[in-house]
Amino acid sequence: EPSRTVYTNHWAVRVRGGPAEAARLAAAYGYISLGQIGSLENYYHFHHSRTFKRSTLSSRGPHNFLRMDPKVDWLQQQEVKRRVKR
Amino acid sequence: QARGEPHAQPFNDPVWPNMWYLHCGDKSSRCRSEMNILAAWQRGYTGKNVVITILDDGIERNHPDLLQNYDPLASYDVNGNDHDPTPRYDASNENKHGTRCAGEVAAAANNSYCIVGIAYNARIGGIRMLDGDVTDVVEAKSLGIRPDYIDIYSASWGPDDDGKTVDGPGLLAKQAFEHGIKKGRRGLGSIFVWASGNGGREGDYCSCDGYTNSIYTISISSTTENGYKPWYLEECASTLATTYSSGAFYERKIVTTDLRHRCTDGHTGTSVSAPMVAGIIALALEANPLLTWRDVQHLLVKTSRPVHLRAADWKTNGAGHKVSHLYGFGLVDADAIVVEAKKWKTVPPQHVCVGSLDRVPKYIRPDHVLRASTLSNACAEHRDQHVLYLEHVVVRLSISHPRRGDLQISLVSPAGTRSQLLARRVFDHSSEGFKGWEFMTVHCWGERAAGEWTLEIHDTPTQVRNPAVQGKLKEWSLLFYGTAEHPYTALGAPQSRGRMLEVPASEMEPSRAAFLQSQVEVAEEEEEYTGPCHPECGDQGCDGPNADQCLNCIHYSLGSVKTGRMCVSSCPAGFFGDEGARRCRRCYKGCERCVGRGPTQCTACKRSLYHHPEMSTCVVLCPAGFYAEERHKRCLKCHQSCKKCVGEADKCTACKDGFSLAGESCVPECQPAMYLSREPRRCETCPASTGPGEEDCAPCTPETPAPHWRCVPACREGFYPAESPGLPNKVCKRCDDHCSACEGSSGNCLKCKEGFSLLGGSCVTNETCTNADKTFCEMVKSNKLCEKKLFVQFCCQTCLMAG
Repeated sequence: EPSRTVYTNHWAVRVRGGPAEAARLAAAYGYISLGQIGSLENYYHFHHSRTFKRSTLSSRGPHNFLRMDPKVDWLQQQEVKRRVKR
Repeated sequence: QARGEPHAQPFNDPVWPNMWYLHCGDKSSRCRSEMNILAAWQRGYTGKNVVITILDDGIERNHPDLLQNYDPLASYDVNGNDHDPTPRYDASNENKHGTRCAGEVAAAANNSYCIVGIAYNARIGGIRMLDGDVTDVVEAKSLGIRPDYIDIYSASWGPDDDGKTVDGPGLLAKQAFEHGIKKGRRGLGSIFVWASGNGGREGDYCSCDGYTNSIYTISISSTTENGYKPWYLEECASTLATTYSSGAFYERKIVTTDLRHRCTDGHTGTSVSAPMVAGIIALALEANPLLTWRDVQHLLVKTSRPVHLRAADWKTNGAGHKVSHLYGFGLVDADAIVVEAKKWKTVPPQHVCVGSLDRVPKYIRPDHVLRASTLSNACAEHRDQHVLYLEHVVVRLSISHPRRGDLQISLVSPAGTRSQLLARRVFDHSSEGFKGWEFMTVHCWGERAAGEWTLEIHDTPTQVRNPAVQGKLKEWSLLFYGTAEHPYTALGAPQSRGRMLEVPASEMEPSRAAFLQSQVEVAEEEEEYTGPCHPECGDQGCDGPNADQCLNCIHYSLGSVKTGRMCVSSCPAGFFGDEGARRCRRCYKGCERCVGRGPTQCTACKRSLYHHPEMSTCVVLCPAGFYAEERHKRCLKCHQSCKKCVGEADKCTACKDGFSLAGESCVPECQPAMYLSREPRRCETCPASTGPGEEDCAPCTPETPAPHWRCVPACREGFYPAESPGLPNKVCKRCDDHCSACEGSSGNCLKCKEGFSLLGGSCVTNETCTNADKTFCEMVKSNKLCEKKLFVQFCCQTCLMAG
């Protein structure tokens, strides 16, 4: 049986307009911006505390509004990846 | 054989005598010092000014053996989103892994504590990222922390090594790798070292791990003290090199730092090996800080050696490198790598050549071998993509299969080097197959890319399967990475080669011919090659085993003097065989296959062009009277009555003179008061009963009396007049939903039904809302929600009113 995807309450969002715009958008839609993702320009890490921390269903609701915002180019709800130490 | 053992330095660290893989401290005991770490230290290289970080479950930064070299700027806690990578302590010491790896790299020397790290003067940090949910964001963040500050990222983790997983980096992690190699280390490229996998017992194969299988990572495997394959070792073609690690119970393990300020001599697994190589690379970077990420890979290929490592599959590839699926190019040699690094000249720029995609489906029959071949000129026609000398080769393929674990896949290079891209995995029962999975091999490193490549797929059922369900190779393509010039010499290899493939003198400029002749004369003094020639070589022999080392050809020669020539059995796409000259000559621009050079000698066209069989040309658009047949990309003739058609011969869009369009057909035009009979198709006189009245103007055909049609001077309310293809008159069509009077559809409403209001020519619900702020309305407008039926409740009226 293939393992089921587990979705988290974290999002990767590609936002035009820099960190200030990312922070504004996060606040407008109820997220917390946890800053840029490593060295990837325009990619930000958003956290939504009022979404299930782990779920086998992907979240909709307000996340669809964020997706439709004109400043948002791309958005991805984060999935848990099984990783092991070697 | 190890070179002469330098005198062991008198380190006072208590476990130093047990570091059997570094020195022969006690002459009476066994040792394995072939990695030549001491020799590199004696040259003065200990990792100074090099920064390494361990991507793992944290690092005990105040461990007495790590404290001195600990670098907070090379550290971060991605799980906790702060700057302290200290591991989370629990009763089972679960989070000891990162601390153990860090000690191998950079434990301080001569501090009377534990061990000596391989780069004992390097800066060491830790990125805590495995103690929580790992997501694409977590990985991308970790791989991209301070790329201008951190030189080497060492990772000893990956997807499950359970022998049934196929997984790799997500979109963001891939971008982080690419950003690292392009921009990291101020443009020299971040160095990512990766443990090749721990699933040997489960029959796992490391090509199913997209991290070790990536061209951006240096994949490191392990060997035991006596040079055997450890029980946990995964094999694959992307492993670059090896270090000593642990093995069977009677063989010694590796000593390192441990959690809670301890030392351990029980560290095992492939994660022993990756940090060791990270340490050795740190020595090389100290010797030459300008090494690029690719220089480091070249150095490992060039200096690693098979020594006494035992593998049944050691082979010498077409460029003379010994390579195996267990150990890559062999055991790393710290002394050799620092000596080479010191005098190293940056390799030429990386070229990437994307081979053509073969999308012809091929069935994989059980207990048979499917062979698919492609002839490549390695992008010789594009200067910035041409790959003459190979580095990595990637096979991207899609396979459907009822049981993925039954598959074995190999790739054979033009020089005859066989890489096993996938071995059978007994635990992999998945029916998902491979969807665009990229298998990578380093086994062809240094070989020529041009020539015939063969993909072989074996399907060996391990259990009873439904015979009606067969595997299918849906598509595959090759990606070549390498250089257009020889990586290690200023003079390109074609110029420095002994002799060259015969070129008719008439095809050369006089000065060039004289130059090449002089090269031949000089080179003939070199040693003669006496080995076997490539099967495509002619009777004049060769300078080496490859198809580009023939002196003449049996069938055709491909390429040019400038790019180098090779012998081929048939000419590749875009070329035709000139029988007289025994050469492949280029077809006219746009032709995929042809019988001559001219524009009207094409027999097949390149992608996106259509073949015009009557003219033997390749065209972007089919001319009038022909339609584009998409399946075979051909221009085919329309029906004789059609002037233009689309998709099929009798789907007419315009008719020849004397015919008129009825639906999609062209029918003969009839005089007034005549109609077209069905059989025979000819114009007949209308029955006398039809007349000029409103009811009488129905189409004058006996088979379509169409009693519901009426001729009206104007459409009634709720309808609007619209052109109708194939009819001479307009037709009344119904207005959009909620619209009671209109001038046309979508946005041309004049009056709305009850409960709706007219806004911008559309009818929107009278509902209003109070929370429609600016951001919300911008979102509503930019996504045109008001035009979508489902979204009319989204405050459209409020937003539109607000402008």
